[in-house]
Amino acid sequence: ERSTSTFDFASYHTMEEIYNWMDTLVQDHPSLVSKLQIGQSYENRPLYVLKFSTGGSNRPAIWLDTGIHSREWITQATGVWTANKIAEEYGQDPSVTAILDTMDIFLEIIANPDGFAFTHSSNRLWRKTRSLNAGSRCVGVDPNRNWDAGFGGSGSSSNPCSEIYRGPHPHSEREVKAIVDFILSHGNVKSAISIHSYSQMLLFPYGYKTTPAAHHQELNELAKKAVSDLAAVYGTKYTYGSVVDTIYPADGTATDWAYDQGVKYSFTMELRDTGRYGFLLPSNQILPTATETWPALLDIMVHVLEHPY
Amino acid sequence: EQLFVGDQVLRIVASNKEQLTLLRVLGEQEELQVDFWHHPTSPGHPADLRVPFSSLQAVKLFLESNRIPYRIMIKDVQELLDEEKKNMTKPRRT
Repeated sequence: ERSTSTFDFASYHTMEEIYNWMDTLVQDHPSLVSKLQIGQSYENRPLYVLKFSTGGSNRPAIWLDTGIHSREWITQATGVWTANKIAEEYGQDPSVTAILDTMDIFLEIIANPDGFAFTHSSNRLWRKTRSLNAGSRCVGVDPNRNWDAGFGGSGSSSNPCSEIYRGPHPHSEREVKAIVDFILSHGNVKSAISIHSYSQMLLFPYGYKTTPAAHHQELNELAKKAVSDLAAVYGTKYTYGSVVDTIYPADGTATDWAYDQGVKYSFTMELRDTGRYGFLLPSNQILPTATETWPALLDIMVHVLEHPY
Repeated sequence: EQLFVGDQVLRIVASNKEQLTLLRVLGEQEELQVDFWHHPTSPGHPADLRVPFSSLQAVKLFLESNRIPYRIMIKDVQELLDEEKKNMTKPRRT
């Protein structure tokens, strides 16, 4: 009989292995975890989301996604470990218990399944979706430049061959549209955290404009605490701040879109590495990366719980 | 399956805005097939560039002739990929 306890969290896995594991997580925690399908990818793969809920209806919710850039394998691996942690800690950890007694958590581990499958089968360094671009030999859209927030600005590209190609129009990508529709139809999402790699940063809006977000101060303070608690685990240093101040102008990003929709606690996390392995982080760094990320995620989730709006 | 034998990832630190612009121009040369793993953002901030083996000489010549400092972050991308694949199959076998 399969069980989550035999799953090797310290190894990278294929999509099939991750999807099978998700089913065992639901079986192991039937009163807490369920699996939803929020849509289909361009190549008609299911877009699965794990829902962690202790009941109620349309409770305030936290949205987490990993793997929207398919080559960032450390993020899907961290997503699996985090899903297991949430399930295991409910009823054990007072913070997790308090969060789930009041709120729901939605976690999409493989947000770009077509790209992820392609990294396993054909090109390990594939980042984008796998949609065909009319009139171009180049495939795919950057799913983190396709959101209707500053769409089309200089922080993305109109060239289908570019790694930051924005796509023909906002939400042209089914993988993006599915999240958009889910968050809009849910209507009570209070926090959205999109997990990427690499460069060890905790970022908040905006990327498409230099104007500080209305809640800049609060988000900055929260990010400061989160990166401090992350560093306390293994000393991994993160920088934090708004996207445009910390990295560069980036248009059409999920974090900006969520914030503009009223999801106040909207963050992008950029996990390890600092410039040794990049996207090819060895699997022996999966557990330390996921372990250090957890206190930062918990800080954000507890803050959301304690600051209802 | 696309292989990356001999491809390298260079960590490049532009010293000024002119060098940043040169880096961006380099990234747009489609024939070089380079891929920014980390885009150039501002002087002093590292940009990571994956360079196919076939373009390595041209790219390094360009950087050196423009005095843009760089170091080799990954000496052979395919070696890391082979290692990763080996580590993935090991647990399955056990």
